[in-house]
Amino acid sequence: MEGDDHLADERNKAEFDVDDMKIVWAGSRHAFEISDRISSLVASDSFFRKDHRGVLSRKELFKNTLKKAAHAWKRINELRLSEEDASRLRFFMDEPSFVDLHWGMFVPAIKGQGTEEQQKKWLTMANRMEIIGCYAQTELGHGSNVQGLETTATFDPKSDEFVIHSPTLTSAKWWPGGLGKVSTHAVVYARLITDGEDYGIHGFIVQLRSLDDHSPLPGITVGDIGTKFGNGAYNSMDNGFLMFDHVRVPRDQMLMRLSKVTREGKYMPSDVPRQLVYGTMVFVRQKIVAGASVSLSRAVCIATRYSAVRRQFGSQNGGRETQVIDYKTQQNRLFPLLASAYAFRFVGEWLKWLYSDVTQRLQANDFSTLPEAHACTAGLKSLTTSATADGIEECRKLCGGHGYLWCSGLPELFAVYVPACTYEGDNVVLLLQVARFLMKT
Amino acid sequence: VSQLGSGKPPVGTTAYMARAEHLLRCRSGVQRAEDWLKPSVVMEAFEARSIRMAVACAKNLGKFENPEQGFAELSSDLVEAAVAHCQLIVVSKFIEKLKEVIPGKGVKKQLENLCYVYALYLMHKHLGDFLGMGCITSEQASLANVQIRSLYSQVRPNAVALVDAFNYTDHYLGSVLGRYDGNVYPKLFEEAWKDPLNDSVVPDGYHQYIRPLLKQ
Repeated sequence: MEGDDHLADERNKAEFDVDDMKIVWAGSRHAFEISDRISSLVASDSFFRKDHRGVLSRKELFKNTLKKAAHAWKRINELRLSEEDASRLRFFMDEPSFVDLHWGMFVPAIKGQGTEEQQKKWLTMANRMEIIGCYAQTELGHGSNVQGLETTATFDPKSDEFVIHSPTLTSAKWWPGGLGKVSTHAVVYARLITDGEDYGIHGFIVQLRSLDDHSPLPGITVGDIGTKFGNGAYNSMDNGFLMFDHVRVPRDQMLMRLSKVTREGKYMPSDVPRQLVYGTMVFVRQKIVAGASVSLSRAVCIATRYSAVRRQFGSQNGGRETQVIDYKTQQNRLFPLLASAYAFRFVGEWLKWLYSDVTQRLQANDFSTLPEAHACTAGLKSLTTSATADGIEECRKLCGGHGYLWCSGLPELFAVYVPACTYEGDNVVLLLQVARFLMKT
Repeated sequence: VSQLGSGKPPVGTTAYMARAEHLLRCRSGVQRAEDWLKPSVVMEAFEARSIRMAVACAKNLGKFENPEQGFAELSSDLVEAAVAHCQLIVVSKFIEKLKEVIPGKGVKKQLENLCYVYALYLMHKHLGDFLGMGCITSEQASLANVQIRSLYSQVRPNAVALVDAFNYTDHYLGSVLGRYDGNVYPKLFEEAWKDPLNDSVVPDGYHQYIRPLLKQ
């Protein structure tokens, strides 16, 4: 089988300029140039090899990920990469790890919910990775139901501290990436109680491990929640559990941009509108939709190329068999997915614009478009992640039996992708939010 | 939906609901398969389907004394209405993208093909909604299928180049089947040899388990 010839022939058939299409896909020439440069950098560095992930044990896989993350940080500093370049490098490393949560959730949470003083203190350390943080919201008994969280943060005016406590087994923090073995700190969400009143869920910066020997601090029980779906895949990540036994943190470690507690224990909402929190959700969901187009496009890329290489049936008089991509049944399954990858890419681009529009309006105290933006991002997150998870599995089937091999790339892609259908809210629940908004409209 | 008569115009992605009166009554004007390549025709069909499903839900909700109970009871219908609205958003954003100036030989044409593949495939997949809500007729649905087949033929010669445009390195793609050079089968063999089970010709456990079984 001369695979080389097949794809060269295929490329000669193209009726458009591929290089120009690359710019459209990337979003701009600038974005393309960064991606092209950084992806080549990662591909040519043997530290970032990933072809053996499927045969590593959980412990080896995890340690290998630590090694890669450390090497990536070294290269980022050696090459003096910008924040944008560094983020692309982590993206092309293509290995879920604690750094995703550190940069993707911990740092943004402090940026969004911390006061200027808090940002100065914590971001300085976080940006240098002198501390490593994660985002501890979800609990064992309460997934995306934030209102149901049970962890408490009770203010003690005598010592000017909050007492963070897990009152039940179901209140154990469960799932946060990076929490289990690596994070030294976490943004922890807990019910704020002061002066005998419960003011609902608020964020707190809590140190989990010693910065000297990495052992958990007194009152902290922390560990990994166990092996997850798929070989390799998300098992490179130390998703963790965490319980607090009356852990004390200074009052100024409550994230106080949106509301604060005074030295006397008085709860004070700030002038900054709470709707800003919903703005953050729009941001996160926009990222998820963009991620859907990436994952689906990877699966479609594999299935399309292999459909052009693979030949089945159709030979007459000893001639070559037919390329499976020429069968209408194959096209009817593959091409709508190819089209969906592009569709999700463009709707993701539009969501990026929507987020900046919403942010500008919020800064001008205009909340009029927020409910609609919130509903539509919820719906698009649901729609695109469900379609992508189904699409990757369809691509596996489009590759016949070989799609089931780990080295096809599809099993791991699927295993890494499917959690998207349940994070940031279960997809069906999110659609019901959209429906509620539609009914109100 | 409950605010449509209030005079307060819907915003953003629900702006089409301001044309409720038209969208609740209109019928698609498609007469030939090529008519399905008109953005306004596709948009109208998706908008009509979405608003009709939403209004149908709202009407049914109105039959319940307690709205929350009605919401719980009708949740499956509501999810379908939400999906219709979200699919409309994706289709509309793809069509909007095509209104931009897109440089490059043949690039726009390929994107147009993909846009209509996406929209018409969704229509085909959710045909029950479109027919049940009276947005299109079964003849128009057949014409949409004819058009999809024609679009597939146009996408076919460009398919590999369309995925090359993602510009993924072999490292990032991490797939023997999806290798850029298409040299799949020799590489599958190479990968197989690398597996720890192939470290020895006779497997660990032969003397302990297989031999006694064979020699019993």
